[in-house]
Amino acid sequence: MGCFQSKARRQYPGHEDLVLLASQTAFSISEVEALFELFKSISSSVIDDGLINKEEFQLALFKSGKKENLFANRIFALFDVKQKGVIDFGDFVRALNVFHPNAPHEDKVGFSFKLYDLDGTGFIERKEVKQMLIAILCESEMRLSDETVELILNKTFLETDVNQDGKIDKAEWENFVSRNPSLLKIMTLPYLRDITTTFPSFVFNSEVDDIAT
Amino acid sequence: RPATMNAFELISTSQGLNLGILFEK
Repeated sequence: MGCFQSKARRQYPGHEDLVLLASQTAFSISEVEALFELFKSISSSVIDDGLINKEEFQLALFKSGKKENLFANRIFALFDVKQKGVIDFGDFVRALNVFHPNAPHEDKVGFSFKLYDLDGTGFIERKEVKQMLIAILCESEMRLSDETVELILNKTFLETDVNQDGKIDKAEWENFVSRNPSLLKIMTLPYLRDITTTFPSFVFNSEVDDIAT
Repeated sequence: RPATMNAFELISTSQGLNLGILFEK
């Protein structure tokens, strides 16, 4: 007993969609198809409607859909560029493109800035960093006194907030990550280089005759 | 030791930011 709408939406992307997505990203058509295999498994884990909702996203990250996580919510919001409350396949491919090892460095810097600019004001404010710090402490079950949290914040802002106006702007962030490149490690997924090998089943549904990666 | 770390170093260790897990079967 299925609903018509969910059946209609669960189609494979057509050749034109694949060509378009491949042209907009660092992925080949075959790689976009391999990503669809991943998308399909995530988007059908709770409701098989061809879209990833927040619960499905959390389920894929934590193996539990009930676990609320500030950072997973931020990533979800940045993938969901049109703010529809769900991630469609185009959103998924274009967002993962930023995580490709060959993606431009400035795209990774920009995405990480938006990730930490929780309220989207164009600045990473001290209250936002504090909120994230408290979230990571809860997540890791690490207990720190308020005094220690303030010390970490002081040190962080001393290192990043060059003009000492209490907030980190884009230029300060660029400067900071260029001195601390390890902070951008989360912005690169080496798996994306090898996506057709990870999801070889894409060949059974392929729209292209000549599979080239 | 955490007091000597930068907040962003700590934040970047969050499981919620580890998208690599999506590719691990």
